[in-house]
Amino acid sequence: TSLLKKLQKTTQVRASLNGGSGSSKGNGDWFLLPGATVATLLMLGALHARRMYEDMKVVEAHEKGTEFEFQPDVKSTFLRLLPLRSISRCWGVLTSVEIPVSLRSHVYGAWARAFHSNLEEAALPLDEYASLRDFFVRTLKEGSRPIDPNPQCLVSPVDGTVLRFGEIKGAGAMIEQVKGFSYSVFSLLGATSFLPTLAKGDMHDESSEAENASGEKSRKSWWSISFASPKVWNPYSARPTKGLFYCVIYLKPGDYHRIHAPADWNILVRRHFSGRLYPVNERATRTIRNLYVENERVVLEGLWHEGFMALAAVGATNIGSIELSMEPELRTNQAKKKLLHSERPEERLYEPDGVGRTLKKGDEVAAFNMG
Amino acid sequence: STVVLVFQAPVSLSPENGESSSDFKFSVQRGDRVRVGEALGRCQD
Repeated sequence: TSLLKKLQKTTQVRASLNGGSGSSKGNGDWFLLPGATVATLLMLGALHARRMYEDMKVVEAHEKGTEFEFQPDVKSTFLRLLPLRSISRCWGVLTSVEIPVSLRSHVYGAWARAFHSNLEEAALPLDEYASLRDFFVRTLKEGSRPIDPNPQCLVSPVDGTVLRFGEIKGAGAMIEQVKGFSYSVFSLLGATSFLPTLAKGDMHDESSEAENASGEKSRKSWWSISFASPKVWNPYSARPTKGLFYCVIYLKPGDYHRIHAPADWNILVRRHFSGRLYPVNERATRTIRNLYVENERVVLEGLWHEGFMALAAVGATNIGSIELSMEPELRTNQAKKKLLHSERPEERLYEPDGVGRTLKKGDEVAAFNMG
Repeated sequence: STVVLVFQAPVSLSPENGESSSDFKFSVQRGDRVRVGEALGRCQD
């Protein structure tokens, strides 16, 4: 109110300086624009302050060891109504616009300050990234990410924050999204996954029932033969001495967005699920049901020296597309051509003889891209 | 964006009660920042 009063006083002072009749109408118009701008700025400021306050509460809760429970809200319901895939693609187009060379270092510098990126690691000088999209998927200088050489260790495939990890036990084969809500690992990886489990038939939850059509049966048996024939891995004989583990890592906008092999890995299958593109931040994990199962994702499945290994790269609104190094022709986050969205993923078997694509620990696998 | 890693690793079965204990030990904690190439966990020899 005081700000508005000050603005009003300024308007009156200017009117008296201008003098003469007829200036009052012009002054009223002059007042409208700054008034709207101030109101918008105030609203944005308030929203930002609220966001910061909520983030602070989350950090404090983590420090205290308290955990937020799953709690859907109006905002998450509203997100379902938005055309997030189209918004994501528009964002991709916007960020692909070439930035003038003179502005590049300023724009990327601002991005780095906002999202805490380390510009010194970038492989190229900032001027050489033509657009924000190019800058976002930048590679790093040689040696920036030393790979742990211990053959018994599994390394992080990405830069990010560890959200969850643990062992998958029980007939449900569930992964906890957040306290109070879990999703089936088969829903994440696909019903045709060769995940070694105790009784696969018992593990399908309701969401994966749709994928378990009768037509799948013949294909599954073919897959079983294909996987078993190299004599690399037999899930049923290995069952007594192998456990299943998972790790969920969240990448913030400022993080390095390329994915690397977590171990020496033979990738046999790629599965692309064309889904929604909800945000995947901390708030979204505790308000949106089946977040990782509903979002667009690429799943890579194969073998490492201890058995099965799968990696699901889950997209988000701002980072909607995933590019594979071994399959550059794969396109994700495309406009849907069909009115009815099919839940069935698009699969590709790498080398039908079961050899797959061999990667060394630390080799680049994929990249997340804007839009 | 998020990455979910699902993998097999060794577990030991107790000969007495048949309960399993993990031979794979995670070396990270929830909320930890990790970078490419840093160990997430190790299989014990």
